[in-house]
Amino acid sequence: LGKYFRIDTRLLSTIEDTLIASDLGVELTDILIDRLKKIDRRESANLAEILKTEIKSLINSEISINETKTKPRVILCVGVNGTGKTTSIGKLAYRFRTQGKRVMLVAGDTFRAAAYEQLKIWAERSGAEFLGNPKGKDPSSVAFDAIKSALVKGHDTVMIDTAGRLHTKSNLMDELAKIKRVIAKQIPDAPHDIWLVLDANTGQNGIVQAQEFLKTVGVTGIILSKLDGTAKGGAVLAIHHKLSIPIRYLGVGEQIDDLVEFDPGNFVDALLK
Amino acid sequence: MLEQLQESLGKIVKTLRSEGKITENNIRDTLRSVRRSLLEADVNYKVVKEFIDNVQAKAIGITVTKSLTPGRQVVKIFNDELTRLLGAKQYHLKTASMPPTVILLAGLQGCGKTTFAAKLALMLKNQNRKPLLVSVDVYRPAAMQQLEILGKQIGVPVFSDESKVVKRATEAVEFARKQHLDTVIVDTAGRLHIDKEMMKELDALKKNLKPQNILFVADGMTGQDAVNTAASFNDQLGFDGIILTKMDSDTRGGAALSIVSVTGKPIMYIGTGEKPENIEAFHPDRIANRILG
Ligand SMILES: Nc1nc2c(ncn2[C@@H]2O[C@H](COP(=O)(O)OP(=O)(O)OP(=O)(O)O)[C@@H](O)[C@H]2O)c(=O)[nH]1
Ligand SMILES: Nc1nc2c(ncn2[C@@H]2O[C@H](COP(=O)(O)OP(=O)(O)OP(=O)(O)O)[C@@H](O)[C@H]2O)c(=O)[nH]1
Ligand SMILES: [Mg+2]
Ligand SMILES: [Mg+2]
Repeated sequence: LGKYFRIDTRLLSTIEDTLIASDLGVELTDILIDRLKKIDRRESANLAEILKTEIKSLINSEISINETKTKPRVILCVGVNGTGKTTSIGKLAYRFRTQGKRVMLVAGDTFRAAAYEQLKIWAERSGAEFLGNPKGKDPSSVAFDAIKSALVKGHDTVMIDTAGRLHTKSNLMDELAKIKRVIAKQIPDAPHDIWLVLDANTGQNGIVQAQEFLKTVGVTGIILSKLDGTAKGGAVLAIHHKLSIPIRYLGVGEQIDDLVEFDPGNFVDALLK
Repeated sequence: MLEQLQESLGKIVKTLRSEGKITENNIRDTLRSVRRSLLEADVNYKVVKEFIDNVQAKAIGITVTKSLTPGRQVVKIFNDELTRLLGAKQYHLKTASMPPTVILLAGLQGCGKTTFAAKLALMLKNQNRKPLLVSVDVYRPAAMQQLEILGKQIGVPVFSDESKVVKRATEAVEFARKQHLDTVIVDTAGRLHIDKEMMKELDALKKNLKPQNILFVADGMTGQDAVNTAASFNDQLGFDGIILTKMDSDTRGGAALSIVSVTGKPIMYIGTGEKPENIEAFHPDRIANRILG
């Protein structure tokens, strides 16, 4: 395209700042800016819409979200420290309960102070059954006991909370792999979902987190928490673009109903506001 | 292969011959890659721009050391300048003229305040101080219990009376005074800087406690938004020092530069793990190296 017909570079630079400020990262921002560079100048009035379309096109809504029909459906929640795993499990339990499901929450965090007590309160709030071992040391044995119990009692959904862990700690990542193996031994194909909880405030390290958790245990979905703050959570787009992991839910507050299903259109609109 | 080698050698020789001084031209590529590296490290883009402009202004006209290329020289200047910026100010905990000293912790949800409260308490205990912990997080399920458990683990008393936030904190101070405990560490609930009611609560705590120290706890893996939250907490509450947590991860830690740059406040300690012992003094040169990658 001739130089005089391309979008004004200052406009592109403003857009670039917006994307970087939203934590999309340099790599994904470059990809998007390169696409915009190819646009005819006469389209500049539509630039906001074009940008929205381009970002939305990055989100592959075709990735099959196969919700297992087996009972119980086992969901493992993982992620680094403090991202909102325990709280998100409480919100999800409430959501599934409103869908008429019988839910069991499992205190798989046997390490952190008051983790058991914290999840127990969420189970009470959401009307889910609770299983844990207040003196428990081994998350794999807690998971084992929970699945055994859920199979007997006929729960629809079992959600297993795990301790926050840095992907750089190999012993902790090994522990997670073991929890998965123990679950799989009891129910083939389980856990049916492994959801990585990411904090919307997290920058580029979120991409590394997703890569490592994907490599160690597999990740079937992402929950992006704390979107009620001012962070845009753009790193989740870079993760989705690189690793094709579906974005399932968004955490938008600390209350039990502060969870919404991910909608690409709404997410992109909020991103560019 | 040989052509490439000859071409790059030619470039270097040409650059060294041309003037032996740093010019805009001979560091253009280096500036671009430093910018990219800082953004990848999560330094806020406005902070990056300002930082690069300042360093560039400082660097232009400097004579290049014989053993370095202009590019390498400017990277060294960046490292030195980043170290200088990060370490420019230092903050040491102030003690009250009349004990107890009060330390108030604040920050976003999940950044590591409660864990840091225990780390700080253990550190003070090992310095032969007599700390008292109190959590005024009446919101998060089992938050107060979490601090009680940590207190037991490190052998530091935890005040657990009264359920109203401000009263609980002031009673803790009163308890410390009566029991001759010299420092009260107040752990608060995580909150958003845009939550008016919760920021009002912090203000009420500040007015009633008149803490000698207010520390802003921030997650080391925070991205671009670090400038917004830090500036907002500093504008609304005002803090004396910064704690950067979870630095045992492989996060580059660019939030450190963002927060220091936008608030002018110094980083005091970093969290390097989940245990009460995992607190370290802040070393600007190490963090500078890490951010620059
Ligand atoms: N504002 C906001 N806060 C949230 C959200 N989700 C979780 N939180 C808060 O974030 C903090 C940490 O949440 P947790 O559920 O304990 O996080 P976690 O990942 O289980 O933490 P660890 O188990 O210690 O790794 C709590 O204060 C929650 O209330 C959200 O969507 N919005
Ligand atoms: N690896 C690592 N984990 C940390 C560090 N500091 C805190 N954590 C972990 O981060 C998670 C959150 O810590 P908390 O102390 O509960 O955070 P908080 O700020 O009090 O959370 P809220 O009260 O909910 O806002 C826990 O799993 C801690 O063990 C650190 O320096 N390194
Ligand atoms: Mg948890
Ligand atoms: Mg806390």
